Amino acid sequence: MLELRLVQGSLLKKVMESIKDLVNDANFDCSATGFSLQAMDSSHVALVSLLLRSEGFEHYRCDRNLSMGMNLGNMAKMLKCAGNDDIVTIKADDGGDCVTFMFESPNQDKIADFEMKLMDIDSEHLGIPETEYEAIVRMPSSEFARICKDLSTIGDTVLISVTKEGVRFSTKGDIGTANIVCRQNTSVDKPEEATIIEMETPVSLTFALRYMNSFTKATPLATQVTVSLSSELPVVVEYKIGEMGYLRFYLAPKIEE
Amino acid sequence: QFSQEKLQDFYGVN
Repeated sequence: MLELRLVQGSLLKKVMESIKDLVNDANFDCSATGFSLQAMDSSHVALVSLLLRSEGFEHYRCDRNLSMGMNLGNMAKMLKCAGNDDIVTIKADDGGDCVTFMFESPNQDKIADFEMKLMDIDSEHLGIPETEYEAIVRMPSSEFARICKDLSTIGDTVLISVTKEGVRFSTKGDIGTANIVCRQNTSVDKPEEATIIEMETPVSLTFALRYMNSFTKATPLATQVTVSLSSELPVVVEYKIGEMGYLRFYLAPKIEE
Repeated sequence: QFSQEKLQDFYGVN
């Protein structure tokens, strides 16, 4: 028996809107730790990792570990039917072939339940070690989204370079080139507008902007985004989900031939 | 001019 009650149901709506275009089908894993997902996009260059810790739910009952295969597009369609202020409860029976999403309005005057069929999904689970990154950039998520969007009108790839001077986002295309440099800005009175660069070693990596733009669909989840870089490793773009967890995107770098 | 790497080239499969 599984029963997870999330008072801030809008978080789940936002998570689904962020990942449904990147990943079609995925297994949601439920354990005593929390509700999690790890899934790759169809071309196996990007990976989504979601964790919603059990402590973040108002009620969390998971009698035994359960893996539920879901079509994310269909799940997003159902969650779209929940109001932004609704409380969302996810329910499933052990060994059952469906999951129920229950939506309660804040004053309990409307209760809806949507039942969705589960599916069997064969997925490869990657073992991602905890890594010390050479450079970690924390910046406003809206600024990062704006940069990725702007650069994708000029080129297909972005070169992200972190040096002592700041973080540089560069692209080039048929019509010309573009460079955007963000310097460290530790705004004390507005921490959500800060840009903080922690750098052990200068690092420069190239990524496909198409994926970066897809990751920025998670912008409504968090005011800040963390971009972690190490030479010859996938970048990690992380959006914190309040105090309860995170949505991380991993993207393999492009290597010059 | 770039080749796109796959994630499996970096991380092991569990």
